[in-house]
Amino acid sequence: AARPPRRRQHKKSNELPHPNKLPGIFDDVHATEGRQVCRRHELYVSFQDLGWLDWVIAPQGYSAYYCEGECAFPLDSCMNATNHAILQSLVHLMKPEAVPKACCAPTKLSATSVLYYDSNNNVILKKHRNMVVKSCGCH
Amino acid sequence: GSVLRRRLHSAGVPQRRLSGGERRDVQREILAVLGLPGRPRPRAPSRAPAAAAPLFMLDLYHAVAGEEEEEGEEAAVSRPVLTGLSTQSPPPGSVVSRADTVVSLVNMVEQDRDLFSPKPYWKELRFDLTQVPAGEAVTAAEFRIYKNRAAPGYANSSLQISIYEVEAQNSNRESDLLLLDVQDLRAGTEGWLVFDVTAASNHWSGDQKRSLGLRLYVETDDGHSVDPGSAGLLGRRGPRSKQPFMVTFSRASPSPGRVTR
Repeated sequence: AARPPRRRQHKKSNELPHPNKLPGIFDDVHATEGRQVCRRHELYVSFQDLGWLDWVIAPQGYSAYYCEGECAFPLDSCMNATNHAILQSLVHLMKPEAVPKACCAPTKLSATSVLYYDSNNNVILKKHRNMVVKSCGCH
Repeated sequence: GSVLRRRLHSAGVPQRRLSGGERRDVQREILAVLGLPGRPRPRAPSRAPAAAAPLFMLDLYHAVAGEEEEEGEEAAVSRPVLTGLSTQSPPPGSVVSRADTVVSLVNMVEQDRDLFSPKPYWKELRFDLTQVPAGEAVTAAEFRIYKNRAAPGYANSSLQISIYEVEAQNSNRESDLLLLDVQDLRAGTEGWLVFDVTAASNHWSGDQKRSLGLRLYVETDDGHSVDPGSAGLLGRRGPRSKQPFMVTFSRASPSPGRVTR
């Protein structure tokens, strides 16, 4: 079962004034209380459940993962945000109806290999690129 | 074998039941992502991994999968360490590069010119190449054949085994042959022999070449032709775990445009 989302503590940062403290502009900003930040989640693709183990030799399935979560200001360093995503989330604060938040999406994908029989009983090892999410980020 | 990852059951989230048609569409989509036109249906009971090729390929899979797990996308398939299941040596030299597809070919027709025929004796194996991916560049190809101890008559001699590609068969004269690889070994040698037949793959692209004839000649030091069977070379009549096969390594073109559907 998925772990209950951890409650986010506010980071105490002395150097930069907290956005909420800036007069006027960001008054109505609420930290993303209770909402999950952009991160990687478990997703297992099972060849067994698909009933394919009569021709797939290995693996029986693989962890593909997926990305989900908020890309809300301020974008923490762990959210792999592009510069553009940071700017977009700032503009979203000012014009939420006009400009959406940045998207939580894979920033690094890796390959997975499948070993299987073809219909002539040849054995084939095929590498499939971009099948596994290694990390997520805001784009 | 492979580690079974914890499967996530989203408790409380209603799981939509797919209709029959939707289930077929889902499977077709996943097969398309895997680059397969349809669901393979192997002939023989596919759960009998005692044949030589599957054992070798399973070893190669574990080496490659281990690399992918650790290093991620750019993992160079360095020379995999083949351990355990198959006692076969890894692909020769630095052959294993960053292959996208490795195909082991097991369908072949065997023909022998043996002791009951005029010399020189040979063994010829014609492989079906239709499973070699047409859209990929073959980076290496090997032929693997098992050798038992030679017949007693050759006990202490050295043998030279040459492998040729049968380029063209002629009705009234000897076939046109291209030398691919040569190995010198003791008659008493036992185990898998690996021949580099990459040179034969130059004209496999497209639909030109759908089968490949490989012909083996065996000679003693002083040039006497030896029947390959007497030299201990096993063909298709050998045990399943020692039957010959080919392995091709190919790489996709740099950016194969995904076909929009």
